[in-house]
Amino acid sequence: EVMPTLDMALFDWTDYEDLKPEV
Amino acid sequence: NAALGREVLASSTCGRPATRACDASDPRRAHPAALLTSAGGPASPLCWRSDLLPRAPLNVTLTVSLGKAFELVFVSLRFCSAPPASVALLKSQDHGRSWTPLAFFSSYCGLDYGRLPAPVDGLAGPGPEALCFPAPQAQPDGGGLLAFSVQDGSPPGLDLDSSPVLQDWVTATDIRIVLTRPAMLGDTRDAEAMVPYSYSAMELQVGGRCKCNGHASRCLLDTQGQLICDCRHGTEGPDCGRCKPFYCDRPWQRATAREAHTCLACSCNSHARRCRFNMELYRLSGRRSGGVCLNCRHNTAGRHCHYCREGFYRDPGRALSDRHACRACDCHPVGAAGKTCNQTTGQCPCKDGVTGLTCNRCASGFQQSRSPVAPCVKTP
Repeated sequence: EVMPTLDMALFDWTDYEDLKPEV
Repeated sequence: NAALGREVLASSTCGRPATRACDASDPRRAHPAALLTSAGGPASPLCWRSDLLPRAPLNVTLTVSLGKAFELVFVSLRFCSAPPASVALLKSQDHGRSWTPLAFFSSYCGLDYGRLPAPVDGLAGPGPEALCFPAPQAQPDGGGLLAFSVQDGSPPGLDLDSSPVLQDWVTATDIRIVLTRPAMLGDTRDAEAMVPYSYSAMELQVGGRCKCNGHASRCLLDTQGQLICDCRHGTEGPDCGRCKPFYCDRPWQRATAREAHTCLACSCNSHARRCRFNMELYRLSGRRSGGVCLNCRHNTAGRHCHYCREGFYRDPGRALSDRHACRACDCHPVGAAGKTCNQTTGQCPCKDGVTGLTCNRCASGFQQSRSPVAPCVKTP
């Protein structure tokens, strides 16, 4: 089974703003 | 003849001011030092002549620059008049900055040079040295020949290939002949005995070969007109005396008849243009390789640019020398626990529940969460 790639839009960065990668 | 065509500097030459016998401004009556090394040779009737030397010191020096280092075989000077009673022969290895004696020729070794006459039964010491030989004899034609062979000051049995001392002994960039005492005058400290005198010679020869340390078979004139070796074996310099910049995998050595001692190029897999030599690594390798590549490009690293730098991994489908041999890890910014992948496989370190070479997918039995800290959670 091939899983879909992680969807960056689904992540909630509210508590992790400092970890958010630059796009 | 390394002196052929080279300029000779004489500390004294007749004709300035002009006399009846010598006029520097009249080619028919001039006796310049250039005659000593011109192609005319002994067939030429013209001689260099010093000024009249009425009183001590009667030293006159003849200096010829060879333009580069030569390995001497002999030096000779043919006199037009009776040869001097004392002559010192010097060499320079640094283009005239310093001088060392090669030999002395005198009937007064102790008086003129503070030396004992050369022993007739060979050298006392183990290495070459400047000895004091008898002064050249006058020939029936009134002239005379000063002749010196490098063997004259060197113990028998020394081999040029294997003896650095002998290599040093025969190496010269310049030759200087100091005519110290005229013939016939005896002890020139006796003012009563002195009469005006001049030295006169016709041909100066410096037998030798262009010194290239065994790494060239010919010498050429460069764009500035300087004589240089046509270096091979990965060497460079006027005398092939050093390795070319990228050829430093082992130390420079003089070539011998048996071994070329080629300077070897560093092994950098086409990823570096410069390298340096490390003696410790060379010793540790059993004296085989000491080159260390500098500024490895194309994301490579290591002494030979033989592995990928951090954040890159080897593409197994490309040769090590390929400029794309190292690929970026490209670890997923959320799914991977770091940015550095396995340099061989390219596998990034994945967080729990994450899989894939770059950690960009949830593993089987996991699903994506909204938390960037734990991007994949077990499927309920």
